[in-house]
Amino acid sequence: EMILDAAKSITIATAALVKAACAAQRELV
Amino acid sequence: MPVFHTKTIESILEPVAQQVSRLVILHEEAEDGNAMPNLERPVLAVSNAVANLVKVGRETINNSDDQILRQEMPASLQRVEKASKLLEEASAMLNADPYSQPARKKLIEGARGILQGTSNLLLCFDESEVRKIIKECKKVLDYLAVAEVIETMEDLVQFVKDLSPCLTKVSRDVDAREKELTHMVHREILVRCLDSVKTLAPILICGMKIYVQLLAQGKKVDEAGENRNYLAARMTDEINEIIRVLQLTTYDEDEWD
Repeated sequence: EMILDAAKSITIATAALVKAACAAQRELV
Repeated sequence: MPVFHTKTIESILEPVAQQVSRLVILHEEAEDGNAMPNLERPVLAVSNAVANLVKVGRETINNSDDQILRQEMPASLQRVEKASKLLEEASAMLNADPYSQPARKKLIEGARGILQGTSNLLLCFDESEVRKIIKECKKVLDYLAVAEVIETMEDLVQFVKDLSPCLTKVSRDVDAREKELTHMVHREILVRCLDSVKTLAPILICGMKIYVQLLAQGKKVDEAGENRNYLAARMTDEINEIIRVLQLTTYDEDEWD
């Protein structure tokens, strides 16, 4: 189903965004 | 203990749920006070993905004849869109001030909103898929309800012709659904019920045939009728149990005892 693929794309993009935010914090802490 | 009730939903949500939890923990432990990197590109990727989901979601709504889905899915799409806007605002605020605390709160709120909105959307879609299976199960129940009025071989042949494709579809759909579930107890109940239905179906047809033949020969049919009704009732119970379990989405502690 296309809606499942679309949902998957969102969560992958959001996970990448949050990971970038977390990683930067950890590097600096 | 499974958090998500289907493997598909789990595979879609679990990775982002873990990342969001990390961000929340960093924030709550005040370890996110350092400068945030430029998040414009990843936020843009989320915005594009959200725009695509909204498009696909609207198409799904317009093409569906499921009134509950048509009623409930738009709210999930709005939730995701709103969350995406929060992420865009957070990114803009962090560009202006990489130490901004309100921007961090917006970032968390946005990420949580994406997770919650996507989760709601997937549940809404999943429930709609379950309703399709239940609709097929109810067709079988309708056929079983008329088993006791079949009195001729011609009607019995028609009965079998009508029931068989429905049973095949239910069997295929429930089998696929069972493999999708993360909850082991629910899976086991579905397997057990489906096996019973598959076993009972030919016995019921045989029982109905005996009843019809005895009736045609002018012999006593009391016992044959009782046997047929018992088998139809057993199958009805098994199908009703399948319907009940298909609708379960939450973890029930008691079932593990």
